[in-house]
Amino acid sequence: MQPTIASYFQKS
Amino acid sequence: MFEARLISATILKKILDAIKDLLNEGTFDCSDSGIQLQAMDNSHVSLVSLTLRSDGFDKFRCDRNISMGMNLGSMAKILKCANNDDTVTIKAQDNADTVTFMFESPNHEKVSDYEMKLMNLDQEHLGIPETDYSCVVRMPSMEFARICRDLAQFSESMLICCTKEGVKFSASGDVGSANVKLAQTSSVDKEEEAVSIEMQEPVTLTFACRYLNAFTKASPLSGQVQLSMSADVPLVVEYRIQDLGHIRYYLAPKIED
Repeated sequence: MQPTIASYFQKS
Repeated sequence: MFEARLISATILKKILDAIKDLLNEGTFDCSDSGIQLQAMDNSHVSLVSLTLRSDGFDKFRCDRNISMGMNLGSMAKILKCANNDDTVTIKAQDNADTVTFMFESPNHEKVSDYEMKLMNLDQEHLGIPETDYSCVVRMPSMEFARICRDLAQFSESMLICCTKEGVKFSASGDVGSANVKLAQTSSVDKEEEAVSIEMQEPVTLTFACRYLNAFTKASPLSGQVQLSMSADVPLVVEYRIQDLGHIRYYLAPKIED
């Protein structure tokens, strides 16, 4: 499965 | 008023080549410290982060912070019009809806300018935490590009396994399997040819070849590439741009279904 990068870094 | 000048258009062409396969558009955030761009690729799997320091430019002026949303395909068309040894100046007025690229030949006898419309882009900034990575590998950028290209023939994804003995890249699929092992170099004539590994803990992670291959488009910017890895966090692939800044790509590891 390929997670998105946004699932690792929070929106700032 | 924003104005930034680079002695050679080549560097800007190489920077654009390094991002335009992943991004259709991007916002260049300009301040007196320099130019930054952060954007996710269209599928939101990877993140591109570009930093160009103001002191790396031949001339840099930024009176007020401005964000310039650009279509990178259009920017590529414009940069094609520059010769490699042309000086390039990027100019915009405060609150402008256009940006101008000016190219000057080395003898100043030919001057061309190209105006491009800016775009309003929904920019979603991600906060990237400071991380101490378990493994940091530095290796020749062309070698990394070669490995990514070769292994992509075997599988959609590639395993990167880093121990203190070395780093191993593996892929397996219908054709068979491929393994490339690189040991830390003991001595090299040129620093650019070195492979070095700083390891706190061994790491094994799986990544999509497609994205790694897209990142290697930055190889002309730097002789070396740095891979930073820790378990269960995104890989960082960094290319330093000499005297100017860096480009970093973040890629989420694949997880077993």
